Amino acid sequence: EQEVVSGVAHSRDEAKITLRNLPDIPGVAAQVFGPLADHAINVDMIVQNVSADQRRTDLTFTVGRADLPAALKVLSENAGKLEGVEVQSSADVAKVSIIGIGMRSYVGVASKMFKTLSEKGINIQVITTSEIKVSVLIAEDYTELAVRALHTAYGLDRPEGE
Amino acid sequence: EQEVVSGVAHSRDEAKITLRNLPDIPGVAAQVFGPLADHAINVDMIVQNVSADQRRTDLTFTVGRADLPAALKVLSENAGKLEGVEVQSSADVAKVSIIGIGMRSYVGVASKMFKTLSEKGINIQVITTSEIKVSVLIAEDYTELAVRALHTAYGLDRPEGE
Ligand SMILES: C[C@@H](O)[C@H](N)C(=O)O
Ligand SMILES: C[C@@H](O)[C@H](N)C(=O)O
Repeated sequence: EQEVVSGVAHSRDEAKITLRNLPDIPGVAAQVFGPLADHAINVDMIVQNVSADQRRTDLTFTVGRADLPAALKVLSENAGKLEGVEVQSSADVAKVSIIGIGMRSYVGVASKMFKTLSEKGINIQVITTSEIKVSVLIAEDYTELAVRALHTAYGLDRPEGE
Repeated sequence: EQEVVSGVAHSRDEAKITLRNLPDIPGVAAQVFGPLADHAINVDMIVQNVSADQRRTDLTFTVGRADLPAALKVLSENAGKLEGVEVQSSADVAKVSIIGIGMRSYVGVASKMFKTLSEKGINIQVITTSEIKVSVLIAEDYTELAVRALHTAYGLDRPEGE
């Protein structure tokens, strides 16, 4: 069973914004991100799950912390105005990612990441994936603990003196 | 404003599984994916959003359609047994992705994707992102329409005869 993880990346410069109860109809995602793009606000992760009731769903995205006030202002003037929609945010998060090349045993890599974090009592707030990366958002206080635990779990610890 | 999108990818061989009301505490994601990894079930997208009530959250992942029965069986014997948890699934989805290299104007690329799909009346069910890719799940019937519309939007249409 080949280890295919090449690295652990992390970023503390993350703030999460969640729009609750977005109408789940065509055009809404565009209403969220169009104005953000027009204001050149850099967005990192975007996560939206399946609607539970075919009517509303939640959407979370992250920005650098310095961009949080600007992003919230843009939302308040646009999608944040949609009826029933609530905007929540927090800068108290960090993004931690497992990077692998050609992760054929992808689910094994993801499952090990989730298990390792849980063994340290670290709650996973958001999960998003691509073929080469599994990324999570966790509370910022746990960043160093998470990164160290993952380095050890995937055998990426550096030898002494390196 | 530089176009940095290099391609549109799509896969109809996708089935989505959503676990509703997972307890949002450490160890739960591991309980979902550990058994799937043990049964060598290939997982593609994994999407989890922030809990709305600090107690429960939903998690969606996709598998190839042939793996759907096996995945559902594994879940029914594991995380699907957690109190209050509901497992929903559908094979009527397709994954469509925009691929870019060094997407500096990332939010612009994502916003254009969402706008293009909405103009064709295509609802976006799931969104997940990485630095080089924005992926969505849509109803499978709309796959070809979505891919053609995105090719046109990003100027990727092939010249006649190619
Ligand atoms: C919620 C949002 O993604 C909506 N479903 C849309 O297509 O724009
Ligand atoms: C829901 C699940 O991701 C949970 N928060 C965990 O850490 O495992």
